[in-house]
Amino acid sequence: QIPESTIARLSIYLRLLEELEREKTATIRSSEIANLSGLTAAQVRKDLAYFGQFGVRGQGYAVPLLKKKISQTLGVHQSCKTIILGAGNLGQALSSYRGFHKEGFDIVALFDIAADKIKQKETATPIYDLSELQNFVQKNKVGIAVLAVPVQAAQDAAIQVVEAGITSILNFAPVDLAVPNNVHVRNVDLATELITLAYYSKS
Amino acid sequence: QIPESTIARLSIYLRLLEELEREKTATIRSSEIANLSGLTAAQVRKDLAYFGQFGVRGQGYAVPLLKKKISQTLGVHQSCKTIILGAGNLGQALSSYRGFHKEGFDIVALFDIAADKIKQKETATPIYDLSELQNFVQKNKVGIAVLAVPVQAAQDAAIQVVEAGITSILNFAPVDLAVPNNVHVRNVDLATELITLAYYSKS
Ligand SMILES: NC(=O)c1ccc[n+]([C@@H]2O[C@H](COP(=O)([O-])OP(=O)(O)OC[C@H]3O[C@@H](n4cnc5c(N)ncnc54)[C@H](O)[C@@H]3O)[C@@H](O)[C@H]2O)c1
Ligand SMILES: NC(=O)c1ccc[n+]([C@@H]2O[C@H](COP(=O)([O-])OP(=O)(O)OC[C@H]3O[C@@H](n4cnc5c(N)ncnc54)[C@H](O)[C@@H]3O)[C@@H](O)[C@H]2O)c1
Repeated sequence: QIPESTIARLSIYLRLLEELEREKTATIRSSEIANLSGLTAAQVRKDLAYFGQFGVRGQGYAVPLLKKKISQTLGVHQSCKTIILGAGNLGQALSSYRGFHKEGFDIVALFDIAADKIKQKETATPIYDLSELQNFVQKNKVGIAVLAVPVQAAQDAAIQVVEAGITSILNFAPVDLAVPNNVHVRNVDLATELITLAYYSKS
Repeated sequence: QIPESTIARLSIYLRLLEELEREKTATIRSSEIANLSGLTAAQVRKDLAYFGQFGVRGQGYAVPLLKKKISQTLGVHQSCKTIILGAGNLGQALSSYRGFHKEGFDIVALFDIAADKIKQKETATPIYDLSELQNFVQKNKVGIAVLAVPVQAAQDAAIQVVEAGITSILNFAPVDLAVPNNVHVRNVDLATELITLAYYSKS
């Protein structure tokens, strides 16, 4: 099994390689990938070693070949059904974003507990009552659940999603979720991003 | 100058140390921090070495001491005025989020180009015309600009923000921004998060 932190860095290397290919760069060394992505060369080599040996000692990696190998490993253009729990400010903003569809992610439904949010006809994507979650996930092969619920509801929501059979969670609530080992959680922590930026605006 | 990727990882170490302090853990080694955050021990040691030597060889770091040092370095809890460019789905969701205020980030204004979005009275946070950006930033010591504009407008928006004197940008548009060396850009790439999760839901 490839560690999740390695898979996340692969997406970053892939975007980098797409840019290099546009600029017609033929080869790149792990130290150059490291500089461009703010990592150590050892980290880059360790990540790429999971996929076999494509580097040529002394010359680096062939850009088109490495790009193709990473795209295949990530399975980038296979579509994946996604649901969102929490149809509040963030949940609705995410559901209306056409950019996810372009990357192969279809947001097929939202779930909420507030009666005023549950609408199955007016919004582009239907909003169901949370009690319909298990049923919906079993009927429609859902791959990913996004949690856009209040922080105190996040752990319960994660348990319900896992019980419905989903093993991939994108979590926006600023809390560490306790889930079984086979479940992968990615946390988007916008406060951490702002804290990092504030360091520079203050110094 | 401490590299930005190191500063971003410090926020992650800080959250980890806050959790360890809650669990009454007294010391921790760089290899344990590495395991808990999906990094190499070499990366953790390299990051922490920027702030002096607090580890005790063979015992690791004292949790309360390391936590205090990182909080001070990051300047958490000093307030920082933030503006948002783009008062669409994402911009409005971000501006209504009370969690930013808790971390010391005050969203003081939004800016847009569409007449139907510009409202200075009805919404909690005023929405100004983009032409007022320079004026507003100079009058109100703004620290951070968030870009929630369409991808084709992002580079222009970045240039306008930098010309107004802001050097910290949180960018949601899936595009690499070209900015001067003294400007720090953090990209939130939700598509990369979903691609990483999709890898596990497919395999
Ligand atoms: N809005 C942002 O920009 C932003 C930024 C960073 C993080 N977050 C985080 O994202 C989450 C959502 O934020 P928001 O601003 O959209 O909040 P919100 O209050 O606008 O929306 C939350 C929604 O979740 C629903 N809900 C509550 N419990 C639920 C449950 N058990 N199952 C399903 N739905 C449930 C509520 O009825 C509500 O509609 C929060 O955890 C917040 O900390 C939001
Ligand atoms: N909505 C999401 O969940 C989401 C997710 C990931 C990424 N993004 C990215 O975030 C950005 C915003 O997405 P959205 O869904 O809010 O789009 P949106 O179309 O709802 O909002 C964009 C807003 O920006 C305004 N605008 C256009 N040019 C501008 C300029 N030069 N200066 C100031 N305002 C300008 C528009 O008038 C509009 O109000 C996009 O780049 C998108 O790719 C959004």
